[in-house]
Amino acid sequence: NLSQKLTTTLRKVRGQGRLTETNIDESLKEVKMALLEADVNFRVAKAFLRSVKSRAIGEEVQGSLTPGQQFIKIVNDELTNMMGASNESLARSENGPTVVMVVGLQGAGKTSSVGKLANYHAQKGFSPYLVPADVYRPAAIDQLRILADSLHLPCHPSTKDQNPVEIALAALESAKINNLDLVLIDTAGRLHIDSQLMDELHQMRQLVNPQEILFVADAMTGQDAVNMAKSFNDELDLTGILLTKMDGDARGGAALSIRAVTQKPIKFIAVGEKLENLEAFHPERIASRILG
Amino acid sequence: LLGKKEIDEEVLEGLEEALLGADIGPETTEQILEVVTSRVERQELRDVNALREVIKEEIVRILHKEVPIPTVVDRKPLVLMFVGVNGVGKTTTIGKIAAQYRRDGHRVLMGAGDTFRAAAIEQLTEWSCRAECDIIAKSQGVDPSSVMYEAVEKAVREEYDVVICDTAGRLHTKKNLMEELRKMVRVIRKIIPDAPHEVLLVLDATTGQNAIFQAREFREAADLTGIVMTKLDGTAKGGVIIGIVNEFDIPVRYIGVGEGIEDLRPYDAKQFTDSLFS
Ligand SMILES: Nc1nc2c(ncn2[C@@H]2O[C@H](COP(=O)(O)OP(=O)(O)OP(=O)(O)O)[C@@H](O)[C@H]2O)c(=O)[nH]1
Ligand SMILES: Nc1nc2c(ncn2[C@@H]2O[C@H](COP(=O)(O)OP(=O)(O)OP(=O)(O)O)[C@@H](O)[C@H]2O)c(=O)[nH]1
Ligand SMILES: [Mg+2]
Ligand SMILES: [Mg+2]
Repeated sequence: NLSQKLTTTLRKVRGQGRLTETNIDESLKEVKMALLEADVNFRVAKAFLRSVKSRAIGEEVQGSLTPGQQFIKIVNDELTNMMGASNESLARSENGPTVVMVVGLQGAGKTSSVGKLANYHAQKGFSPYLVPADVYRPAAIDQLRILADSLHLPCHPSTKDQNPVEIALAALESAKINNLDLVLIDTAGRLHIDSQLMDELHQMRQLVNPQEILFVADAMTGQDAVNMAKSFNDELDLTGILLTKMDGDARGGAALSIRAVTQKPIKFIAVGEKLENLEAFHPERIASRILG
Repeated sequence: LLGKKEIDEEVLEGLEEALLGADIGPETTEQILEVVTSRVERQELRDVNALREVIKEEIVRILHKEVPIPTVVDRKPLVLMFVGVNGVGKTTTIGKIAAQYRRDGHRVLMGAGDTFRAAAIEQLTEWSCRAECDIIAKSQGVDPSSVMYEAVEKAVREEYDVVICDTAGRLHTKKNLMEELRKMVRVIRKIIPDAPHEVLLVLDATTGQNAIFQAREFREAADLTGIVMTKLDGTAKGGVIIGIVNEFDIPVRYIGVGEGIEDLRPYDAKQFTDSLFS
């Protein structure tokens, strides 16, 4: 793994007293390789390595740590810092229900995440209202309804012939009338380059005024993570990220890419197919996973 | 590559970034660049365009496979099985492929083998309506192998041309789910010894290097005969396929280029490679 490689690479630095540009050059290459294998976007990796380099150069080789351990500590700290703080609380509405729009690309895990968010917050004392606003995908409305039923939580009676923006508005009204304080809107998967569908989300946001717009991203996403996340963020001003399928062996470099390009907090991670498989995000855990 | 004509450090770096950005992965990128830079050093390549062409040729050489697709004529019924991790596009791809066989005048039967996920059976049933074909659909929670069995058995008995089996998405790291997949294959084999004739791994073009692990595990569990790469209508290039085809020697059959029933294309190595650089 990386720390073993770095320990070997930096063994010769022990007698040199200080980390210098020359003696960490090989190590930076090892870290670059690790990041690229982990699917961190190559530009994000480059920027990250620059900041590691500037932090590392000139550092005295401390007595208790080997140069390898010291260097990896710098890399780990820097990566953990970049991932942002642990923060799984939703922004709350000042009056009326808190509204959350769940958006992202096809197959990322939005519908299942809405179920998981409903479960998570019901356990925290919220009264969630699940809103199926995907009128395109076959059986998408059924899918969310089945999840809501299994949680014994109310689901908005959307139908395929309705308009997603109208569904969202109607659901918000319904939630107010029924004293439900958390409206979770499941939207259709879409490409960030589909201007018509991106515009639909933009409209929904304007009319429904959500407190949270969560971008759901698959942990195994590769280099394209920066393009998708940047477009969604530019268009909607996301409030948070939810990473799915973290129960697999994807290293999750997309997390760093998305964080770097949006500067938005990663709020939750999904770790399985069951409704209870939602956890708060821990930056240090994902940092060490990315480094491998 | 910034209108440069001569090959220098900057040009090679630009090429490396183009390859990495396409999800080709650091190891495969390094291999491709080694092949190319040695030719540069031997003065065989003098300008950027020639360099790019050599890279493309190298990629096409890896990707182009002359493995014929088993046809309905050779086997009847032709048994296809779709596998892959969660959310990649298996069910949608089955809808598209069923429609294609229907357009060619074949009798198609679908097997709703995802008996786990909420509304998976309803979703495939909708696709069977769109493709105008029949379907074996039971209920959520039923053993998926029994659906496979029933579908293949009916296909033989009622002389369908093609039977297409859907399976639940599963992460390749879950041993029990991969074992469930092995069981499905064994059950199908009981009825038709050389079936399934095609086991297609569906990969999402937005997936990074993890696709290699997916290919490795699914190949081990279900003996893959082909790959379908979906979502190439997005901005992801799907370059990870190069390392996969190189290592496992599995042909890519189709690509998915959208969510509609017609959004399926046969794989073309040259077209795919050109779009890696576009
Ligand atoms: N193993 C695992 N599977 C997950 C996780 N999250 C979602 N899934 C699965 O991923 C697949 C896709 O999930 P969906 O919720 O349908 O994805 P979606 O984003 O709503 O898809 P579209 O609406 O088509 O864009 C399903 O099989 C889910 O069960 C996770 O954290 N771990
Ligand atoms: N843009 C685009 N979307 C696609 C393509 N293929 C599938 N999709 C979409 O991807 C999402 C997931 O597709 P599914 O067919 O449900 O994927 P799956 O592999 O069966 O998912 P699970 O059964 O939950 O594992 C849906 O929203 C599809 O419409 C494609 O080629 N392009
Ligand atoms: Mg959905
Ligand atoms: Mg499916």
